[in-house]
Amino acid sequence: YSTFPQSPRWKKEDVTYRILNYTPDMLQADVEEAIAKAFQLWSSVTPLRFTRLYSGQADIMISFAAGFHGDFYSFDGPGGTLAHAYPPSSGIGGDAHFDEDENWTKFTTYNGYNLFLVAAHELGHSLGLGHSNVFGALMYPIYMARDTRDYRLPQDDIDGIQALYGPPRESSALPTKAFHPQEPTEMTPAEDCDPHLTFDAITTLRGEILFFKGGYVWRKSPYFSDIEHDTISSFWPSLASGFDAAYEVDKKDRVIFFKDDQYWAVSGYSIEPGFPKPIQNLGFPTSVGKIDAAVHDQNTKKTYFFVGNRYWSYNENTQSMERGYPRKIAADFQGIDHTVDAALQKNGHFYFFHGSNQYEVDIKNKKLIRIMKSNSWFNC
Amino acid sequence: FPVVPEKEKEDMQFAKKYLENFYDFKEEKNSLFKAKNLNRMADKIREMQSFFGLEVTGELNHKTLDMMKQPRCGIPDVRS
Repeated sequence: YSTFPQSPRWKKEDVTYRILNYTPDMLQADVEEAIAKAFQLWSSVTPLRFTRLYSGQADIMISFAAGFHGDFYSFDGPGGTLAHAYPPSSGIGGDAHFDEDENWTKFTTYNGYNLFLVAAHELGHSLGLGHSNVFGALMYPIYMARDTRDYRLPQDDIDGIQALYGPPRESSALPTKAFHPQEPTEMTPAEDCDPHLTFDAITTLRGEILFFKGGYVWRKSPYFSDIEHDTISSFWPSLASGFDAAYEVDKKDRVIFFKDDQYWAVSGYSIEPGFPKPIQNLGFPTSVGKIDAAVHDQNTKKTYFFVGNRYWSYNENTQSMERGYPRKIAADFQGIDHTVDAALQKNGHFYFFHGSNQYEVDIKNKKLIRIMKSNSWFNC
Repeated sequence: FPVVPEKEKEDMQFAKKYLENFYDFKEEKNSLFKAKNLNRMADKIREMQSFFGLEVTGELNHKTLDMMKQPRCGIPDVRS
């Protein structure tokens, strides 16, 4: 690895960034995700924390431009130079410029350049790294298409960036706050078998069960025995700050995430185009600012949304709220006399989570069967 | 095959620009220093070949030119 002469670096751990404009080659959400994921790569191996700004002057200003674009290094049309970035300092220092004459893509096929890979390289410069002559290093000067899904930073790049900033703080590798920077994200994961464990949201996903709390997710999978614990940003970098509710429509291979008054549809790792959308699109009145929990009944194709002590029923076939709702939860679900933090359908039952307890309910007659600890799924 | 002189000239131009951009090559504008320029350019080609692990010959051979044409980052590999 190498650094710039005199090894300029940011003299703080909280670094801000702002996306000034977008390439027409990609969806905005995909550009934001690529950039957030690129920052997360560097924050996961250093004490650095990155916060996205939406106006004003940020440390790292990110933009797309072609040819001459106001600095001394004009771009050269398709191919050749793809992008450049400036080492840490005030003004243009830290800024990253991407050549709009290239074809930018979120894929790693050969008809375009993967924005995440190029952005991760350029942000290395924005943090003070020069080029590396280690073939395969991220800071190698020449673009190399590679699989980006579980991309891990090569050791040479880790050595370089830690020579400038040291390793992450003890507590945890802080996920990139790519969304809602003013909202605190859980900084340290709770213990799997803590009897007081509570969850923000729960959903199935392709046969697995995902339990969300703050910026973390527990994965219970039929494909491996133990419970996996990850940061949400390692699956969906631009949704790092967590969710209020989530549910899967398995026939469509689609999971819907809710945060405040917005919702996202994802299929596997990918956020579907055009999201986030306002929850009012689903038929909620403007008086509803967020939802507590959601669960989809795969048999009836109805989705139940829980808000306070009431719930709605949404018809996935007609994509509309059913008439006669909202109704009182306690009126229809015997024994559920409180709000619902998270909800799950599994093995023909509903599981309603409230604090550190979960309530198993028979779906057909909506009768309470038994009460268990919320983390009973973790084989404690 | 014999390289068409025009093509050779083009390649030399391209390589000079590349070395100026990324290897801090500065050409003496005064044509009296032609020989000196060629030596200096050969030195910079050697520096670039060494960085990319190519055989260090100082000559603008096919492999070196091919590496120069790869899509890349606009930041120099070496700086004064």
